[in-house]
Amino acid sequence: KRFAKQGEMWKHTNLTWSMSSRLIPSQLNLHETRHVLARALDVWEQASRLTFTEVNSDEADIVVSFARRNHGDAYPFDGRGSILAHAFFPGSGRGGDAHFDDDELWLLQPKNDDEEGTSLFAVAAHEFGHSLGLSHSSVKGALMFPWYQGIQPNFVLPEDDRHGIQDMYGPKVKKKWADNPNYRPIQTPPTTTTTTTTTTTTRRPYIHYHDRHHTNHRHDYNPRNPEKPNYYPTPPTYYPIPPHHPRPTPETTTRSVTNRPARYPNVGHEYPSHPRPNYPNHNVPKAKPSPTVRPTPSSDIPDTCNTSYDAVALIRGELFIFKNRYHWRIGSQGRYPQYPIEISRMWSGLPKDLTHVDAVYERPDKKIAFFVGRKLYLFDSQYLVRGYPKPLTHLGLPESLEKIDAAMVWGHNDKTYFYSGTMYWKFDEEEGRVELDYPRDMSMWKGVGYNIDSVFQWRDGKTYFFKGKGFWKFNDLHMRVEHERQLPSATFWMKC
Amino acid sequence: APARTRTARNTKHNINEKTVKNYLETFGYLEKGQLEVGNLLMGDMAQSYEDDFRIAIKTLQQFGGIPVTGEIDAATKQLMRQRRCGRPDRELHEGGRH
Repeated sequence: KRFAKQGEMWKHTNLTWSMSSRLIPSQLNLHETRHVLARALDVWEQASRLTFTEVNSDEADIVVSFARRNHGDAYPFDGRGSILAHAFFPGSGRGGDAHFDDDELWLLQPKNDDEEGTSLFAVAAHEFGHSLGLSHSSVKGALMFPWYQGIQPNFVLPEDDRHGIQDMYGPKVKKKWADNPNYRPIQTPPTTTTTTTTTTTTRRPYIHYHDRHHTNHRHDYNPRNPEKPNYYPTPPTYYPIPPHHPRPTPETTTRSVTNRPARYPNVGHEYPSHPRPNYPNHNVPKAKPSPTVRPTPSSDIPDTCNTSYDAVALIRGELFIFKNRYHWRIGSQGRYPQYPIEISRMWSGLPKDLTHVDAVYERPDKKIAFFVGRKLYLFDSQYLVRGYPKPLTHLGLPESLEKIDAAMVWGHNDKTYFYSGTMYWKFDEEEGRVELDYPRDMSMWKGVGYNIDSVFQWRDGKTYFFKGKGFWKFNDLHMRVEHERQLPSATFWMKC
Repeated sequence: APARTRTARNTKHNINEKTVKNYLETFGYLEKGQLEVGNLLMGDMAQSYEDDFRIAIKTLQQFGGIPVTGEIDAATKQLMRQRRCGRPDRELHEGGRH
């Protein structure tokens, strides 16, 4: 055992942290800095019972600040010298706090060999070890070794450090369904017939975390007055079937099959007469009456309850899900019947031989961007904007890029992000070009992996990543998925 | 004259020693202020200070994973120039709490 415990430790394990309201980094993007710090804390969270929650208060357990030279404690910094940072052991007041030398050249991304600078992630992970009660270790390679050693991109907490933190706070407990406060095991109805009258066993299905705080009304974005959402009587709150639930027996599924149209209605068919919610001044693009030509029903019509998605986007407050040549539309009353319909019926400016779209998002200026292969099609409502389509290079994306997998305006910072393969870009809507120090590795978006299908920000302000037939809800603060395992898209988004 | 020469010699030696002394004190290898006392010491006391200083150097070298010589050699100077955490390696300042 070479690690060193200092003595003090936190009496609670659900620790809070914050950026100092006064001493913030002068050379760094504050938002990206917070993500790096959250990832550095996550190093310790993954190895122990500790959890870290960012708060907006200088009363947090761990307050992080960037300062220069003498900054009010006994450990003055030395300019761009050998001392990089220090932190205080657990305790009240400044206990737990971490101070970084603002004169240093901090790097927020893994650096190239010839690049000067110091990895903020590496130093922060070390300093937070002190904030938790660990002293320096003389084991070379240990995170708590006093001298800066840089850090590997696929960093894993070294054994000496892991032993140290687990010696103090215990190992991480694998979360079980039963630990989830909202978890309600399904009561399977008794199989034996009973002669006496019995109260029917009310199944208390698992309340989806998404609905955990549902008021007894469902409210939706009200474009006329965003402050005053539309209230509708709550349809039965949606309960997905947790993965372990026994598959419904065949007879219980015939009903849902008959509910679906026997076959895709003729496109010459009058526009569906279903009662549309009235959007008085809502320039929701109207589907154009379809051409009189009756296309033969096509084999690429996706199965609503059993498909992946090419793109998902919130457009004018309604959810549009794209697959092959078709799309579904989900408004405040749920999924529009008679869908999916061809994408080209809504946006006729797309290529006639369209087979699918790669990514879609509604820009801050309310124009709708479609990425198809190497081209961007920009629509003002359902009209193609003059001069489009344009090549991806017009946005500053590399010539070699074949396609965009996903695009979104991230609710966390209102910035636009494009994703493709293992990389992602931040796009400057004013400049109309991707920012210079991109692309970056997708691993920043912890838990979603590479080659995603789509991403968007739902009305609840949360970010959802889609891949295959499932999705993850993303924790913007921790920069990681809320739950390791995907949830099935069909049950949650298509209400199958 | 001897004092001046000694001081001159010490000044050169002290610059190395002074830098090293600051480093050793900053990172917990020497009690703060020990060197000032050390300079005023004569005879055995000076010798024991020398021992403390050597021991502190050796401890630093051992902690830093470099050859333990007790001398301020190139490896030690290199170690002292490396970027590092500002926290002491040994908590002497705080009453030696462990």
